[in-house]
Amino acid sequence: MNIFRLAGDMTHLLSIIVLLLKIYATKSCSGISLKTQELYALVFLARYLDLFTDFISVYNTIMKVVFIASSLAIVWCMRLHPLVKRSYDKELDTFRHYFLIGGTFVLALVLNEKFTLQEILWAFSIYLEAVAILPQLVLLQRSGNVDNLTGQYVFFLGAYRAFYILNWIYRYLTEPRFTRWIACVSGIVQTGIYADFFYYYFISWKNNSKLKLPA
Amino acid sequence: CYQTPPKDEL
Repeated sequence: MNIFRLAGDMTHLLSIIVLLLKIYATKSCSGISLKTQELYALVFLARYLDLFTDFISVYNTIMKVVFIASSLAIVWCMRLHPLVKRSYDKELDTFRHYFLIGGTFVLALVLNEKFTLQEILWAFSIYLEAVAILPQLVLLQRSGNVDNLTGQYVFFLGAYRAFYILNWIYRYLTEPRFTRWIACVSGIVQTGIYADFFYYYFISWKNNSKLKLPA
Repeated sequence: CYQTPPKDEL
């Protein structure tokens, strides 16, 4: 474990806490894409299959349980909570995310570290996570005004993978034979997708104005 | 056969 990876995991955890805070404090999920939340639940379920088979550390196990439980809780909330589900922007959240699932699964069948179910699902989860934010970014562009908590949620979600890139560089320099090409290339693509969001987020922060993504 | 490194990252 290095400081970059710890910072990445804590930023990721913070993004989930901010999202939970927004939903519970405002009893609303307006501006949040249910499709992105479903994709994240799928990412964690596909990636943490080794939760019961490979014990890495207490920290690793606890974080996996927290990520799986929180992503499922958010999907449950947005689908079934009587008060929250009414504020879901169903007509704005129209990204065809099934194409993302299909495309990344086919890519995982072709590009993986080993042609076993667990490795294919792991690669699938890595590729899917890279594009999972797309429905959310499209929703933000359509809904125009972005409330602060939603903006912070997306910002921390993008920042965490940027920390992971620093972690991969650090591990590549300090550990012999450390290679994580699938995670690294996918992580760079993932962080790149946030680039324009980061730009508008920085502008809104500098001008102390409301975050607005151009349609 | 080739053993993939443990997935120690989240």
